[in-house]
Amino acid sequence: MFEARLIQSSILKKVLDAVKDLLNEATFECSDSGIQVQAMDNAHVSLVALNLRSDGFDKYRCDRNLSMGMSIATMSKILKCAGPEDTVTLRAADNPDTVAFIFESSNKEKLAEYEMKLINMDQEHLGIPETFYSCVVKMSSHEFARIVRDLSQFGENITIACTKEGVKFTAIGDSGSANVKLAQTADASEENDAVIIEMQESVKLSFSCRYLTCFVKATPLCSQVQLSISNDVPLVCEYKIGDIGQIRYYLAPKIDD
Amino acid sequence: MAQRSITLFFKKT
Repeated sequence: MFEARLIQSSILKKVLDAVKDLLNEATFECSDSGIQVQAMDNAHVSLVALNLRSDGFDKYRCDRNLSMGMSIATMSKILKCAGPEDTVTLRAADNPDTVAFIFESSNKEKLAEYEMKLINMDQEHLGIPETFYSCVVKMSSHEFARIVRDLSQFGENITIACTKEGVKFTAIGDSGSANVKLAQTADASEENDAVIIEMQESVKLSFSCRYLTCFVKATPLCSQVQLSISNDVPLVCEYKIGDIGQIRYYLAPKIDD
Repeated sequence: MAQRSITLFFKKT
């Protein structure tokens, strides 16, 4: 038996919003330690790694390890049926063909149950090596989303250049170019808006706007985003999910033709 | 610019 309960369904709603543009389906690996998802987009350009720890759930029971292949579109449809204040419970048997989503209103007067068929998936699992990153930038997730949105209008790619002075985002296209520079915050008292750069070595890498636009759909999950960058390896874009876990997006860089 | 694949960096386990 597997059962996981969250008092506020809004967390799970936001998680689905953060992955539904990238993934059609994904395997949810459930164990005693929590729920993990690792999935690539169809084009194998990016990888999403989601971790929800069991101790972050209000109730969690997993008698034996389960791999549940789920349609992200269907799961997203189901979660749209939950009110933001509803409690959500995921429930499955030990050898499940289906998973149930149970929504209960805060006054306990409405109980809704949605059952979703699981998908047989033969998914590749990739080993993500421990990587030491040359630059780690922590900044406002809203500011990052805004920069991605603004610069996407001018080019297909955003070049991220990080030095000890700050971080510079550039897009170049047929109609012109755009760049935004952020200096490291001197007084980090406004913690959420601060730009904090830990740099060992300056880096400059280009990434597809299309994928970055998908990643910033995670903005409602966390006021801060962490970008980890090294030359010639995938960018890691990480959002914490309250006290329950995190979502990491890995994006392969673009290279000059 | 050419897009690289994530599978070039992360190997199958």
